[in-house]
Amino acid sequence: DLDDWDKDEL
Amino acid sequence: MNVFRILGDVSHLLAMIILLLKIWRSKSCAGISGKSQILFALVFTTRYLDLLTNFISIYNTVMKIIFLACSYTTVYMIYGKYRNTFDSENDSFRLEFLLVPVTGLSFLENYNFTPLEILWTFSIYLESVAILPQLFMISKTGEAETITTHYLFFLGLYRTLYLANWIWRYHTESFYDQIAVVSGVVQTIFYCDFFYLYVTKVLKGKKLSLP
Repeated sequence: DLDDWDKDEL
Repeated sequence: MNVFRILGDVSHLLAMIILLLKIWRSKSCAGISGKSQILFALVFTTRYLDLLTNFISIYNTVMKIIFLACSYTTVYMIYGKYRNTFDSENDSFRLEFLLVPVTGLSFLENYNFTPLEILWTFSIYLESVAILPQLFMISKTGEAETITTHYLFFLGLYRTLYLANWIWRYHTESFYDQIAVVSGVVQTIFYCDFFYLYVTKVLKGKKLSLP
């Protein structure tokens, strides 16, 4: 689910 | 954002700038594996598709765009502008040996069976092995220019700092990304041998050459 997208690292 | 993470990102950026400067100033990409650079461009492309779907932060967006730009410029330098200096003979690693297992694994072992998530997983797995064509090239020719070793050093340093970042985040935020951490450990291991040669030879002013 795109709302749960939590990838803040590069 | 902790100090290990920011230093890791800076090292990563520095590595890419060092590589571009080497090519640009010497007008040559001798000793550089074009295949590794294509893999890195593929890594950034498949990982940063979320630029189009999710906004995380200004920092995140700007860094992603810079990484993509550096990566594609490097590929263009090798296969376009300075292709005459590219040593394709020694860049002979078979990419299918990496791409086939990495593609398979990203379909099997991911957080969510959605296109964006599978592509993100693919990028994480691929990044962990993307440097292998470069290391293979060095082992084949038996040497590397000092500036190329600086590039590899900062790339390896970035990996190591990201490990420290994950340990920090695990203790402070209980954050734990299994796919990223396992792949990150694998990737860092590939640099250990190189780190040893870098410290024992390059930092003492010698050229990196293998016996």
